[in-house]
Amino acid sequence: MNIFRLGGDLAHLLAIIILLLKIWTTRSCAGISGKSQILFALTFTARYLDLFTNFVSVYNSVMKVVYLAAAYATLYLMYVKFKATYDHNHDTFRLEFLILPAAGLALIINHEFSIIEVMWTFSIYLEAVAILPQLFMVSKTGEAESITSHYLFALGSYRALYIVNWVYRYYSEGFYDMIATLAGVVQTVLYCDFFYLYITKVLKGKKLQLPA
Amino acid sequence: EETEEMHDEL
Repeated sequence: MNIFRLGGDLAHLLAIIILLLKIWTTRSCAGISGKSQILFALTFTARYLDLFTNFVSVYNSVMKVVYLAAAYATLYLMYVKFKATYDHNHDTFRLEFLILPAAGLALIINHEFSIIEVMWTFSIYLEAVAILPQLFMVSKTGEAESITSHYLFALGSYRALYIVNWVYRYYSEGFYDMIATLAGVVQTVLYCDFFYLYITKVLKGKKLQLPA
Repeated sequence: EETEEMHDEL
């Protein structure tokens, strides 16, 4: 565990907490893509199937449980408790366009052809693109609330920090995982346009509004 | 040929 990996995990945790708090305190999930949240729940579920078979550390197990619980809590808030505030008219991305290619690719390019390993690979590919429905929603409405931007920034920072962690691990331990790294780069690149807007607008106190 | 059980990240 190095500082970049820890920073990435904490950024991820922060993103999840920001989202839950936003929904809970405003009693609304307006502007949030339920489709992206479904994909994240699916990602964690597929990836953490090894929760009981592959013990790494107490830290890892606890974080896995927290991520899973938060993902399903978010879905519950969006689709049950505050369902009336869910902006489904703007959340029109077709999930099968992401799930099917991720599943197909996981069957072809993986470290080992076993159920657990293919599911892990599927989760890595799916996570890389899981934010697309949310970004699509922001581009459709042309704006995002500040709190939603903070959520996206924290979420994007997480994989960016993981990339630094992978570079660090490669040089310090000789460790590398090509699948996770390439997917992580794709994932981070998807956020670049958003990062630019966040830094040039939101941090200067302006609302995130896309150029017309 | 080592693969598997190397998933020590989240």
